[in-house]
Amino acid sequence: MGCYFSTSKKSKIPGYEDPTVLASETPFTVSEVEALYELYMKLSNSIIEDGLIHKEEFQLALFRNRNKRNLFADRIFDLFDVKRNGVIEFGEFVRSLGVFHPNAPLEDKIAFAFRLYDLRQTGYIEREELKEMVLALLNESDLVLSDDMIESIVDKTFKDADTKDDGKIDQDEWKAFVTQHPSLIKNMTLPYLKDISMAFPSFIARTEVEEQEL
Amino acid sequence: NNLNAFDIISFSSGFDLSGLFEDK
Repeated sequence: MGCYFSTSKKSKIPGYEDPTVLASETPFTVSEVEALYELYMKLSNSIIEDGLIHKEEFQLALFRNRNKRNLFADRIFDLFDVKRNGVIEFGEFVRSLGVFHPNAPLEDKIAFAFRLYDLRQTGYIEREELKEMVLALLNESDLVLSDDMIESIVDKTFKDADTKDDGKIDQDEWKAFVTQHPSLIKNMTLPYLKDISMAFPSFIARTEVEEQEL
Repeated sequence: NNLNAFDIISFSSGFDLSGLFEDK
């Protein structure tokens, strides 16, 4: 029964990739990739039933509201959407979430965060981008800071991080800055991912059956 | 004033991917 489900139905999902391949390229086990598939199917059929995660579905999952826009959620969606075709496919979902796994290499987390903050994808985090991100955060929170305070915080952060003093933060400067301030990448680790199989226990039984049949 | 701009940014709800794992 398990095999029937896995071979005939999953292979019809656009962008479906073999869990053993995905497990070999990420910190996830095959069972965990199978559990992520269950999560993926739930998310990807929440609005448009096509087995692909659209931005609205991503926003609905994050905020319980399909229309809520958020600069950072937009950037994360764009980074997950590696093929840049407007949807997150299963392989993209698993590989991207792999970076957020507690056991993923620190280097990968640092690099992903850099790309997240490099809003205009110039290869650098620029002062204007940093200020734009601070303003975006203030816009969605109750935190009120005067423009002078914002300028002062952005200036100081830039002075500390831009060690080459060329007006932009490159990847090496970012890496050095994060090493000094590890809290900066705490968002890059999702403890949930260590328990993903437990979060979807119905899948474990099915996966065990499939493995026995193999 | 030891506030770091990146620490402030990290408070954004857009960074919290836990919603993906919550039962809807």
